[in-house]
Amino acid sequence: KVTFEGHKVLRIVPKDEVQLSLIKDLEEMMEFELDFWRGLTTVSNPVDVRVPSHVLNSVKDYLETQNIEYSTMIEDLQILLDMEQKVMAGARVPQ
Amino acid sequence: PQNTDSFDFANYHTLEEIYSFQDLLVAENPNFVSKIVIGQSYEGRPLNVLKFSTGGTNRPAIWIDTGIHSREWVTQASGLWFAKKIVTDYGTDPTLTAILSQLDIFLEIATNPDGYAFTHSSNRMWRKTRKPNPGSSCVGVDPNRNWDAGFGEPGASSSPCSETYRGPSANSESEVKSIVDFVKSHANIKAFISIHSYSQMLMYPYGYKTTPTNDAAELHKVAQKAVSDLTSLYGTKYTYGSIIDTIYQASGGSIDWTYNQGIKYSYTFELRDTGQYGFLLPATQIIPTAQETWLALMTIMDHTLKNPY
Repeated sequence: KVTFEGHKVLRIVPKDEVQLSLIKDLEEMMEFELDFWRGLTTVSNPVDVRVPSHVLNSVKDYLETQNIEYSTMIEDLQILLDMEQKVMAGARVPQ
Repeated sequence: PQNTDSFDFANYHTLEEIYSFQDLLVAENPNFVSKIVIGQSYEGRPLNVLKFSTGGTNRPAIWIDTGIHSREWVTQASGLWFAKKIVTDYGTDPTLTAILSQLDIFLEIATNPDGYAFTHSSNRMWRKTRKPNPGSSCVGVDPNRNWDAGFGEPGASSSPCSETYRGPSANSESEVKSIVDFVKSHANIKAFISIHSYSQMLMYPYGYKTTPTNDAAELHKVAQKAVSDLTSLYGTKYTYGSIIDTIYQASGGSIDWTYNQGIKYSYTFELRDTGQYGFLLPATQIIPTAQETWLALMTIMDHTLKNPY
């Protein structure tokens, strides 16, 4: 089973057309490393991207260098996945 | 569960549990619900569609599908809830009863069953189908870029490793081709609603081009009413409009194809987003999500009933 330890989901909100274009560049540069959960639309609309741990520093550096603001939507994806499994397993017992 | 009353709608389920639920619902409602197998997935799983019908032959119909992107679990879970809701509300809810007195409803809950099974067994984040791509180590096609509507144009990827890989040709995926064949052979589908998650949007064609459809004004008005009804329940905010204006250019999408086939009321949803969980929406959110979405679905279905074409 594929696991996602250390994968973060970042929420990036482009504040202008320049940032929109820079995020598009990031998407193209790292298409197969990053998993865009919520794609690039327009200025002010959030972009959610799953970032594997091995490229996390590069992505953060890129965003910070370009002054693009982001927040961490999911700190560690695997923790949420483990919780989801636990809830599912727990629900199955009484049935 | 021994019956669908005891089915746990507030939790996520495996594909086997979804298949069992469908069979139970049919067994409990033999004169109302039937199961049609419209094809097989790449890995040989049945593509089951529930038909809700009060009689007649080849009545005008409404199509609803959930889970074409397998990791969007709240959509399949909502599909299960919708199926039960149709059965419980028929005969008691006057609007739904009126709809079903003239229209059939087709509901495909697990539209990409191979992908869904894979999200349970191997990779929770899997979105695409599971067909291997010759010459590539990457597997699968994005089944919502594989329809014959602007296929291959900007808004999809030609790379098998991309999450938006369009596939080698339109309808190359049996999961898509089976619906295409069904829609064509039925030839009397009046509304087609494809349900995704997550970003709280209700959209209509087009996604592959900026040209508005001939029915854009009407589709917009219906979307506005549907979103207003959805929001009235829990205050969930939605945006709405054409795909290309609301989200981004996306070619080869399902509802662009259905609209071009003459199905005027073609819509696609992106369901609830708490802003914290993405595709991992907690199971406690399933029922509220399904409830609010149902209100919007009812608006579209009611409009379809009252505006025959």
